[in-house]
Amino acid sequence: MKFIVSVVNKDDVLPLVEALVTNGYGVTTFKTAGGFLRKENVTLFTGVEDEQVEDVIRLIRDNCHTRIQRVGSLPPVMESGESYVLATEEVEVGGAVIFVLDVVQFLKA
Amino acid sequence: MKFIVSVVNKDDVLPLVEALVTNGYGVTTFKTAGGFLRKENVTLFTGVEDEQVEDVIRLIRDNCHTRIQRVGSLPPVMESGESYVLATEEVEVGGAVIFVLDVVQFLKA
Amino acid sequence: MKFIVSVVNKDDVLPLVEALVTNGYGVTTFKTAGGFLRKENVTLFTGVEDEQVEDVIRLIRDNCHTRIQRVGSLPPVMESGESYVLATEEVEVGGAVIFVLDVVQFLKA
Ligand SMILES: Nc1ncnc2c1ncn2[C@@H]1O[C@@H]2COP(=O)(O)O[C@H]3[C@@H](O)[C@H](n4cnc5c(N)ncnc54)O[C@@H]3COP(=O)(O)O[C@H]2[C@H]1O
Ligand SMILES: Nc1ncnc2c1ncn2[C@@H]1O[C@@H]2COP(=O)(O)O[C@H]3[C@@H](O)[C@H](n4cnc5c(N)ncnc54)O[C@@H]3COP(=O)(O)O[C@H]2[C@H]1O
Ligand SMILES: Nc1ncnc2c1ncn2[C@@H]1O[C@@H]2COP(=O)(O)O[C@H]3[C@@H](O)[C@H](n4cnc5c(N)ncnc54)O[C@@H]3COP(=O)(O)O[C@H]2[C@H]1O
Repeated sequence: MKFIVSVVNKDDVLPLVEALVTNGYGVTTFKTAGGFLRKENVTLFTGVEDEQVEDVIRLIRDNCHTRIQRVGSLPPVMESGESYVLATEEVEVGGAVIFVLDVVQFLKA
Repeated sequence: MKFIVSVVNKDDVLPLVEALVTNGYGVTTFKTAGGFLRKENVTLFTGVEDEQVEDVIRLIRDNCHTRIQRVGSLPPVMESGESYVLATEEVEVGGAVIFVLDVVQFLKA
Repeated sequence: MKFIVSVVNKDDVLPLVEALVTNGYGVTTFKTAGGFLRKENVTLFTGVEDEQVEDVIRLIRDNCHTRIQRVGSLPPVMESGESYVLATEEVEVGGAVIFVLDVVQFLKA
């Protein structure tokens, strides 16, 4: 068995969870935050049989989309009265970041 | 060492955490949601020595109870004025869903 | 690749995340609670190459500090009118509790 941890964009969660459940997979979600953009995202974990890993990854790919997020950056110190054009930087946030871990034992108590 | 991840019903969390702590185990909890029922549940993780896994699983079994949850389902489209007896479906939600993962290194910084 | 799960004190999160991101590491955080003190803490996970594990642990050590927390305990039953000096116990809460798990597969979808 494998334990798949995926970090996804919060706008992709509903269609993704819908697709996983319709295909008979178990899934649990929780709210997280990214370290770089400090924005809310969502992490989900789903325990699946080894031969189902590829199918779950396909479902994640189909339901999660890459986005470009504009991140503004201000100079560290601004003199009063000084005008400044906000330098924005474009950061590409992936569809999903996926970690597959090995499960030693799975049970329902 | 093993890392035990358990998804439990929120009504079972307090007695379970109490039992784990009284038995000297470390435990961390966080709020999660199930993909199927879309209801709040709780996930906990506890790092234990290999020979303690069975004892922790026993404590989880003793403190988590299976429940039947009634889930209503409406037909996809309802004509106005049409009356409808809500078809409810009974879903059995387990006491706890448990994943045991292997820990390569454990330390307190 | 390794998946590092660390439970840290909420007052150490910002400097730690800052240090990880400045060093080019990916990190995701979420709110958790400790089983013993029942207080809010924060868990973070960061996926890194095997040879980066030591560096990440060093960053965690540098940014997380041990604290002494005073925990009051009342006797189980108090007679009315009885006065009681709250017995406090000092509990040392570590800088960080770290679990390193093995990653079988990592991908960005
Ligand atoms: N230290 C750094 N220096 C420069 N650019 C950086 C960076 N850390 C992240 N980025 C960029 O910013 C995007 C958002 O990162 P954030 O940390 O907010 O949100 C991240 C984070 O929550 C999680 N994540 C990504 N890699 C991770 C890792 N190795 N470990 C744990 N979580 C990770 O997935 C979310 C989306 O990541 P994604 O890679 O698609 O997209 C990332 C990446 O393009
Ligand atoms: N393989 C897995 N990976 C990750 N998390 C897992 C998992 N299996 C279970 N869980 C977590 O444990 C909760 C309880 O699952 P249980 O199997 O006892 O009870 C389940 C099961 O009886 C049923 N169920 C779940 N998914 C289903 C599906 N795709 N099709 C049909 N029934 C499903 O509905 C109950 C509630 O499910 P819900 O999703 O709300 O809540 C789930 C979910 O949060
Ligand atoms: N093996 C493990 N598995 C999963 N999570 C773990 C863990 N060990 C520690 N943690 C997490 O790390 C937090 C800090 O633990 P630390 O050992 O530094 O500091 C601990 C420790 O000094 C003490 N403590 C914890 N559990 C105890 C127990 N069963 N009996 C006696 N003292 C305990 O109380 C402090 C605060 O504990 P709290 O539970 O509030 O918060 C814990 C818990 O959220």
